[in-house]
Amino acid sequence: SAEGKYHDEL
Amino acid sequence: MNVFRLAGDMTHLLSILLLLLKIYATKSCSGVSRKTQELYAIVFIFRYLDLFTDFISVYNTFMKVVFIASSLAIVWCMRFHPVVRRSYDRELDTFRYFFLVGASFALALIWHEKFSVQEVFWAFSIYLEAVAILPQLVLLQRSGNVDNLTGQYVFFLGAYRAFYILNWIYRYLTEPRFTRWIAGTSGVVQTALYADFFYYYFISWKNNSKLKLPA
Repeated sequence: SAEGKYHDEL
Repeated sequence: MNVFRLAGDMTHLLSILLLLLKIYATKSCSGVSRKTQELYAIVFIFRYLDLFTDFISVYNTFMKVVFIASSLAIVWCMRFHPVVRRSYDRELDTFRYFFLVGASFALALIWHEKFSVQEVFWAFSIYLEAVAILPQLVLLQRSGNVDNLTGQYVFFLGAYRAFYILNWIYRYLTEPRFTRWIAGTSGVVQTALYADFFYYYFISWKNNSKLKLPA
């Protein structure tokens, strides 16, 4: 989900 | 993905590989703080709770698995490996890290992106990572001589978040409405904690002398 992509960093 | 973030991730991976090399090659964990390793295991487990729910990319998932697995493997080695565990500086590695965990969680309850389990734990892992190196830095000060691999491990571990700060600046300048206040603030504090280590590391590199942190 777009929300899930929020933490796209490690 | 930008070059700063890739450099940061590769530097982070390198630091972990250097620590694994030190433990595997010397069958010793002298000079390594088990408490810092345990804090990092907690950091990765609570930061990557979305490992199975949010798929970002193969790279992202792969690196998360590597970070979780390697930190747990290092803690296992330092606690249970019959040879490695004997070289653990138990009497020097006495930092009371319970307070670091408690304070980080308390702060996460106050300052988070969203008041949900995943986001509170994510913020908790960000704050905890900022202070996770403290037991290791205290141990280095107490155990006079620092072997090269351990020094390099700490150096690259500190450098990786500095690359992330460059990444956040770059993304702030190139992506509209990009902000990472929690990670950014915490990342600056985290990198600042390495300042004196970086100074003594640079001195030892310049003078080609053994790394020595003043007690």
